[in-house]
Amino acid sequence: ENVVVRGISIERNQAKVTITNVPDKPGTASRIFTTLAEANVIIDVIVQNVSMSGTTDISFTMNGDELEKIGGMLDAVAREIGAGEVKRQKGVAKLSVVGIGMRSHSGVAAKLFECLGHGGVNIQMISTSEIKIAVILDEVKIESAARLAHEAFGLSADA
Amino acid sequence: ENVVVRGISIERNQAKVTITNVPDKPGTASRIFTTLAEANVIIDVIVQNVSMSGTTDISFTMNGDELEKIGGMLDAVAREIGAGEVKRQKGVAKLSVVGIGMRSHSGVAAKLFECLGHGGVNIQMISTSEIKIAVILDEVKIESAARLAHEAFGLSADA
Ligand SMILES: C[C@@H](O)[C@H](N)C(=O)O
Ligand SMILES: C[C@@H](O)[C@H](N)C(=O)O
Repeated sequence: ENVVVRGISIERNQAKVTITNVPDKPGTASRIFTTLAEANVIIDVIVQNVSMSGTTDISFTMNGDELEKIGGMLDAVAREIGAGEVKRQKGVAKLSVVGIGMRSHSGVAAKLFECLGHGGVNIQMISTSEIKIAVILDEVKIESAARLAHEAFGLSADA
Repeated sequence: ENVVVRGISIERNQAKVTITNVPDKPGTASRIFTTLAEANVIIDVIVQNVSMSGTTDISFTMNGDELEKIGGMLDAVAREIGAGEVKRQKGVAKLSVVGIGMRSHSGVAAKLFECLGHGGVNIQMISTSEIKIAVILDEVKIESAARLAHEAFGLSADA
């Protein structure tokens, strides 16, 4: 399959929110995101990995300036559904490799993770699709990460 | 922001692979995906959530028929990087809601999770972008999930 990397896009000033230990049964994710939708919270990436012993974490990212909009609404939902603590952290950024045909993208993902790894940039979250590989990392590393990614993919600085 | 849901796409016969307890420091993700890329393994979704106490799980999905291609290569990498056990499971499917402008998609995500929750379909993994909300679920539930999603989004059965 032809893989074409078109460019790197970054988004600064993001916050990550994690609802920990969400019971892994139908309906819990719905409660969380219905609450956010009703409050008109704009969210970006949603990530949930598999549960290991009946619970899992659900995280999402959003604009750091919007974080106050959430207030305590998720803490209330977390209690309602029997989840654990809600964690919030500002000062993260998203870097995405955008392309087409990345379904066979273990090579593209490998290249991105490798350049970041060699550059000492820690990857906090990963979420991918056929056209985008997105990683969340510490905002202080975003310029360095963008430079590393441009070099790794042979892109000019404005790609 | 105008959100337009264009359709539902499903992919059956998927497998999920999880490398558990991956040390959350630069370079570990790179080792895993470089190994997969060198073996020409085609992967679909990659999901990694935040680490809680220095380690996190990294999961990916792939065509169920390709699972044997992985053999023991990830177990070797896991040992090398100090990760935990590698888990594999066939019999999952991916359902995606495809659209545009889903950046403000807490509403679209909420609607998808809600119809699945009400229908008793458990969501095993979540990975999203502005144009796609993908969930991984048990393959035996995929027809039911697709029907529920089409109804929830007011789409004809072939959308
Ligand atoms: C954890 C959460 O996604 C749950 N499995 C649900 O289906 O709502
Ligand atoms: C866990 C893994 O993603 C690690 N943080 C890395 O950067 O490679």
